[in-house]
Amino acid sequence: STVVLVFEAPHNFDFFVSSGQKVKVGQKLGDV
Amino acid sequence: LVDAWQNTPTKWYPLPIAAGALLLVVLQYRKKSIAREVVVNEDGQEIIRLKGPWHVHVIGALPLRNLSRVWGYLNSLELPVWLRPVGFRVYARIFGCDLEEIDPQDLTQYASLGEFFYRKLKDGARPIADAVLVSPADGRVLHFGVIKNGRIEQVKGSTYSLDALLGVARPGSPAPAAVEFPNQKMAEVNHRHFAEINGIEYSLQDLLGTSTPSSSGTSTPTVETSSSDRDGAAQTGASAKKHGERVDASVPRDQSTTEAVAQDVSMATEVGLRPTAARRDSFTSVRTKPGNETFFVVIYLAPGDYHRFHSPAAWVVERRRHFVGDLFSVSPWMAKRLENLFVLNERVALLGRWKHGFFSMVPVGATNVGSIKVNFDQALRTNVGSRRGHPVGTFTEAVYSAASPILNGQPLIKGEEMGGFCLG
Repeated sequence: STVVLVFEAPHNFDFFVSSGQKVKVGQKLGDV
Repeated sequence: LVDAWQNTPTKWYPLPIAAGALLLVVLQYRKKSIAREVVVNEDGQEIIRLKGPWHVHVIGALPLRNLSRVWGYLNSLELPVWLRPVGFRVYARIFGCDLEEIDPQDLTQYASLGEFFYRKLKDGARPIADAVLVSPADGRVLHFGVIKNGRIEQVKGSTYSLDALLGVARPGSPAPAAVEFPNQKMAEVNHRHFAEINGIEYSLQDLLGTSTPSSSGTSTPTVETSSSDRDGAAQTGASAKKHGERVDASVPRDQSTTEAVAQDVSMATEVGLRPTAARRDSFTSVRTKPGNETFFVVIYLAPGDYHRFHSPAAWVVERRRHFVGDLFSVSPWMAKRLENLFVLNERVALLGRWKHGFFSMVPVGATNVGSIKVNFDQALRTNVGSRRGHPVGTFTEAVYSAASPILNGQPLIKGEEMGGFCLG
């Protein structure tokens, strides 16, 4: 199963993950 | 053969550089032409087809939906109590589940593998980070980035259409057509448009397809439920679907109107949206703010992962679109080989808004986990019936306006449990 998020955010939105990284619920994905 | 294998001398000949270069050009051209190949119908709309190597077509020929349902049935069978701890420990060992964090920890209380698969976690097992966007699920980040030209990158070099994923139309694309299925009397809207994204200057009305009923000329009114008849929302929804109307699938709240309004206002503050009674038609006027971009992130849940999903942000879910589709595996192996995987598979697109504008979350099913649950949606039924009669790109839509009339949707706070994936 997969979850896809598509969202609008300001230009300065940054992801704090890398491809292939394991994540858990509530872990920081990105921030403005 | 043995003699020939052992004694035949190997002679190496230099390959002319021109031949090698030509081969590389041909391979590159072929790769690009496959990647860019977009099959359209007579209306210029993209037709999503199964594309990939031969083994993908072999898998595609299998009755995946039936297999998925059989798998779900087998895993719903009650296991003998003595077998449960041993069986679940073996499963946990193979797939890497952490049994220390599950609730309840007594493995005999999980009657079947399906129940264990949909296990809960202890309170506090997943602390919520202080950021605007957090992970909605346990899993592995497959891909993330900015959406360019309306295409989301599945893997390097392979993309799929954002329009097809969410069922949205963009400015410049033909007006969406409402398709009436005589057998089901269910209004489904075909949104298989493919058009270049027009920068960020598209209205949320177009993005979410809120103009569909009027633009198509077909009446698909929202089923409005007053506070007094919210208890019958599910029944109303089921009846309304048969008559081609849009369903309000909100879970009714057992509260007085005053309390509900106070809660909505409080929630609006938390979500970061201004509470207003006019939110119902806000998408006709709100535009994507200049300076914004559309981002995406794809998270893959492995079989051993905790399979409930939570709200990744504070947002309001206004509608869901259920796309009946195939149930291919969504493993990274398959994602590399099957183009349009996430558009072909059954999925539930939850559409709404957060403080920065448009927000959506799309749980995508797979062969082993074809059933998608959404806690606040009583009318949603996934992985039931046949895929026939549901062409790729069509969906059934429900709105959640009764959940919070002030916010015109289901408000969610960051980290709140939303639903999950079940076996089969």
